[in-house]
Amino acid sequence: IIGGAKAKMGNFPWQAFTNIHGRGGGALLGDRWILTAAHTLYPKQHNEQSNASLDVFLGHTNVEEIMKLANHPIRRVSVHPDYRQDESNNFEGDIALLELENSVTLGPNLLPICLPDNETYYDLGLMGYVSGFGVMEEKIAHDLKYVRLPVANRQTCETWLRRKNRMDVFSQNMFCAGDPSLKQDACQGDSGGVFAVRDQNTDRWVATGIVSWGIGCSRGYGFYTKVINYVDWIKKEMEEE
Amino acid sequence: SDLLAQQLPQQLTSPGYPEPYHKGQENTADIQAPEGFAVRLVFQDFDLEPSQDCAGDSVTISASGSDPSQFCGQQGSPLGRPPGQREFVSSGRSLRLTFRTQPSMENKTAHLHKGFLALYQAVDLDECASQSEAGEEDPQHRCQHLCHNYIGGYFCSCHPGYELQKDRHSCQAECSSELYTEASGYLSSLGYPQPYPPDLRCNYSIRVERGLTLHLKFLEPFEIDDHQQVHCPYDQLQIYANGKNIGEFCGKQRPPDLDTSSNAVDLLFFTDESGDSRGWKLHYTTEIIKCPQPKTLDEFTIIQNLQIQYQFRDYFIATCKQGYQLIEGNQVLHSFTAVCQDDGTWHRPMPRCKIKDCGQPRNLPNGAFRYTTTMGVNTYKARIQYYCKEPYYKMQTRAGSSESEQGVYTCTAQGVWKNEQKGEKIPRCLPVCGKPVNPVEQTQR
Repeated sequence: IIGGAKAKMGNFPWQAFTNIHGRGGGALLGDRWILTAAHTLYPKQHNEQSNASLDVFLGHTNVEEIMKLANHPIRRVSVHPDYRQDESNNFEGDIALLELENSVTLGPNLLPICLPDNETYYDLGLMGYVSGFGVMEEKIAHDLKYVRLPVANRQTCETWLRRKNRMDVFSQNMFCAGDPSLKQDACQGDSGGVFAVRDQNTDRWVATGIVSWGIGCSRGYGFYTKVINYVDWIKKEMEEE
Repeated sequence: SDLLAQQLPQQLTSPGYPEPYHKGQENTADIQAPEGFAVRLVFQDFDLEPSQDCAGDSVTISASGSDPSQFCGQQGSPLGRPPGQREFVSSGRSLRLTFRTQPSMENKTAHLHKGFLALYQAVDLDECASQSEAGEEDPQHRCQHLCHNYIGGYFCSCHPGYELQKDRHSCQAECSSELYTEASGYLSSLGYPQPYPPDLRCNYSIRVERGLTLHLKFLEPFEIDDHQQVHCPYDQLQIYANGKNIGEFCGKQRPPDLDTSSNAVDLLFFTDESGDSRGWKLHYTTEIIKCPQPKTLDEFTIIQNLQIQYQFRDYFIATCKQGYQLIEGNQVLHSFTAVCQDDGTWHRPMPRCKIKDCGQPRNLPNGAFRYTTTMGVNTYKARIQYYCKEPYYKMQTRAGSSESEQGVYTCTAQGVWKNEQKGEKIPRCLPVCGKPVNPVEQTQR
């Protein structure tokens, strides 16, 4: 997380710390599912078949402490069928689910996040929180950091991308957040973590996006998987749980 | 001559009959009947010269065991002693007829008497009658008890309780295996009320259907040889019911009426070589066995269709009030039936009804329960309330029902915890999403 703050225990109780092909993040859904980005499991430009171990940790804001709380074995991995590992500039379908072998016991430091149910969560300027154990500037994080970012204008992000002569796919299943003028962003190691929005009506936190990709860190906009477009798939995978 | 009598009559005549007989002759005919028959002889024609006391011509008929009879003269004539229509039946198997004429110096034609024509035949000998006539003269050939004549013979039989011996005439007391199977009847010692015979070893068995009980009632007189000081030293009557001795009796005191509670009674009557007592007699009757009225052991047991009286083969069914279950020992019963046995007892004891216990309620993952009735009591009608560990979990509820309704479980009469809506399934505690206890707060403006 660039330009963020250190999270306190219980600020983001859904935050998972993964170590698969390097650091990554995720969010707890229910009591035995982890929502994450597909590319944390199958990174781009990493063609060989993945045999990496799936280490998932939950329940703390400190990397050393969270790892002491024991790894949660994974029963099943489900990657969205639209994800293309071999297309380095296409993060379409960058979403995956990890089913834990055992349900976790919820508590103040370990709670699930909700799924979105309407498009208002993607309104321009709506502020959301992105948290993660990824790099901050040039340092690796030891503690969970978070940053507060606004949902950006889709056309602006598109224009910004093309002006940089980037051919990366920015599809309707993604949204962008942040501001080139801000020195705040997610970065490597935050992938899979969620863009969380607090619903003022229900006073619930909702995972509207998944940290997916960006051009460098803190130099513009960040791109997120648009979770609402995948809710049906998620529910199907979770067997309507 | 020797003649054999047959069942069809045969003729016997004097020599030369019907021509006048010659004087000075003597002829004898021995008529023999087959075994079991006697000889019957009837004169059809009789014409002998009459004389004083038949000292002249005569026919003499003699049979063993009876005095000879002498006849002379003519049938229908007052002179001499003609036999008339009289039948002569031998007392034994044989009869002898002797025809004797006196020698005479007179002209043969002066005596024009034809002689006789007789018919003889074999007729059944009534040995029994002859025995009674004979009295005690020939005890070896006399039936000791009863005599039965038949054509050509006779046989002997004995009074009840006695057995015909090998000599086929004498009887000896036999009572070693007397069996009585009628529902009621009389039994008595041999000869009752006359003195019973010596050296008896009698066994009277009464066997009636299962489910009946035998009652014994002794009649007067009751008299079995006794001794003042020693209990039944000479003769005694032992009574067994179902193989168990229920009494030994002697003396002149009639035993009390006995309710044997059994369908199998044996009476053993032993006598010594002497004595002159008159014996005993009893009247036995039967009554169907009854079982005691079933009584519940607790207020929760119900006896279905309770009868006023239960007898052999009747049964009753016991059930429990709602919320209770049948217990026999430590065994839970699904049903209970007891049958009245032939000994008047129930084939199994009355069960108890124990309140249903639903056992410890199932643990609710990510939740717990509390008793809304007495804590720790899990019996019928006990009630608990499940709840989830809030705020992290919330009970899954159906539309229109509250969490408290969903979480209420009652111990039912079936012995299971049940919720009105969910049945036996326990509720689920679902994770609460998006509600951090300590959400991030922005303070700096």
